Amino acid sequence: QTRVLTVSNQKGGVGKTTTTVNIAAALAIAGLNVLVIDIDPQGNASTALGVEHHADVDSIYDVLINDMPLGEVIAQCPDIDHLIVAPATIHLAGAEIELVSLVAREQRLRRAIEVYAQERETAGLPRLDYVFIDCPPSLGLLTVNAFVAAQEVLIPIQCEYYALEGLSQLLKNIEMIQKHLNAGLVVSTILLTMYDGRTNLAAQVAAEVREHFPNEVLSAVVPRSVRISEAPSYQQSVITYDPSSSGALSYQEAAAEIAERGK
Amino acid sequence: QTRVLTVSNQKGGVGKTTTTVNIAAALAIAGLNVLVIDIDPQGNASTALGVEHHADVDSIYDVLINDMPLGEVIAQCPDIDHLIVAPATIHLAGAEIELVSLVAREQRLRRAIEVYAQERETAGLPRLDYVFIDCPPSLGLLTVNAFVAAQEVLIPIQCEYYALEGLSQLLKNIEMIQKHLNAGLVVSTILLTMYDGRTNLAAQVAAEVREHFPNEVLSAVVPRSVRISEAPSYQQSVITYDPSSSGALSYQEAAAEIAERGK
Ligand SMILES: Nc1ncnc2c1ncn2[C@@H]1O[C@H](COP(=O)(O)OP(=O)(O)OP(=O)(O)O)[C@@H](O)[C@H]1O
Ligand SMILES: Nc1ncnc2c1ncn2[C@@H]1O[C@H](COP(=O)(O)OP(=O)(O)OP(=O)(O)O)[C@@H](O)[C@H]1O
Ligand SMILES: [Mg+2]
Ligand SMILES: [Mg+2]
Repeated sequence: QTRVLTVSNQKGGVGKTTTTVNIAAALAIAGLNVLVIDIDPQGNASTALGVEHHADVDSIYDVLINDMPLGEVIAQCPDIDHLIVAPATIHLAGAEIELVSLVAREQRLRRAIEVYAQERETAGLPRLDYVFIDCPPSLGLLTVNAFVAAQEVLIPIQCEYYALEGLSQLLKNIEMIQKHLNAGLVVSTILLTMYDGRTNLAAQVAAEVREHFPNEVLSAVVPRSVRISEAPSYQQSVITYDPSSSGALSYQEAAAEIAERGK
Repeated sequence: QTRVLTVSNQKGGVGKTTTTVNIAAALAIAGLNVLVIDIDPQGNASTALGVEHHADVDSIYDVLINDMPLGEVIAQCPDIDHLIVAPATIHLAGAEIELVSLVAREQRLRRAIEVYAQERETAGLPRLDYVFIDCPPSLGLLTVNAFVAAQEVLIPIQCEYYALEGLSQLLKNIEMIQKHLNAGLVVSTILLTMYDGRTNLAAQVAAEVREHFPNEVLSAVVPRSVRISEAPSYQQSVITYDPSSSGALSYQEAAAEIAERGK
């Protein structure tokens, strides 16, 4: 069964893209078939995975708004086998407003993924093991599409003060989705990111998150690490950029835990 | 003349709230009359400035959607004189979609500020010197309202790789606003934030931003500093939390430069 996870948190800069890119890379390097769908108009995941996403490239925008098949926009990640990417382009910035008046506006991504899975089967391609959807920092119709398409939500939480403030809003929105659009959606995974061991603040936030979500929080914690923030400037994940760094190891550990939980 | 600045950047976590709160605090402590308007549904600026913003509080949501006068939602910042705040509540999360079908949907914040300024004049209150609008990390109708209400845009740019990716999208959107909704809008100020002197990446990004925007970028640069990220957990700005820290001094310097440019 293909696991479809949406990586969401409307708080900005908490490590959604970094988590999507590095968990996907770690699983693909281990031999699993992984698709990353970038629905953030900024296209940071597309950049980090080295796939083109300038304005003339067919992208997830065309899939959501012009009914283009997902298979037609998917590109291979140049330096990781088994990892394919549906890129985001700048056109996606207008998609939220354009989606408002379309039919089945919340289901478009889910239907596109279902059709693509069928096509892979008919073409004799191996089944996808994982699909990760990188969301923008908002709770609009793009993120709603991701919540409807996914079975699981992976929430990265930065170990900073504001981290807990937006969480109740995010969980409320997920409840609404479960009630009206996708009853099977589950918050399966919470990952603590940018943990700076030198500060009390990080330890306090981490302790509070573990208390509220004992079952969902992974044991793996991603440290704040310069190597992680440098990797995207080389169009690489930290896993390929500096495999023995603390950042790479923590993402490898997190990927293993996610895979283990799905068994 | 009251200066109205919107603090915007759709990239998440770049220091929009931290910049709004600390520049506003520095100017108010210097004796200027400052209003902060929080239009981010997360309400981080409201938290950092110590004003209530739970679901039952009248907020900017009521101003934008229910035509409540701005003066009725404004609260005094408890530890800084001359600093008042229009808080955001969780209801604002639904405002983007609700605004789509309202009349004059892009002008609501501007009209509310104009009416409030009139009311202050009639009541014999001192004229506001500055209004800062803290935006969410998106380019939807809330941010559009801020762009229409403001004369200036202050863009915080994090000294990280993804910083430059979203910038062209932001500038394109501002051009659209200038063309159709607010011809007088100007990108007056760019502030480099979270500068980590230990990394080449920060220096490279800073150099590139200065090259592209020589006139807009302030000389003051805000360093990455734990004291800055700790201050909100005490409902304080770093200016009042630890006035002699590198973070507080850099925001004081940036505030002085902003004030100087406006002369
Ligand atoms: N563990 C880490 N250590 C150091 N830097 C990190 C770490 N994780 C992410 N970063 C950096 O922090 C910034 C924010 O991370 P990222 O872009 O992944 O967050 P995001 O939640 O996807 O942001 P947005 O809300 O804009 O989509 C990036 O510049 C990234 O390189
Ligand atoms: N100079 C700094 N040094 C260290 N930490 C900082 C600095 N500036 C901001 N932070 C911390 O980084 C995080 C992101 O900053 P902030 O919330 O101000 O960004 P934002 O752009 O307003 O985010 P959003 O996109 O969610 O609105 C916060 O936890 C904040 O405390
Ligand atoms: Mg991102
Ligand atoms: Mg903010």
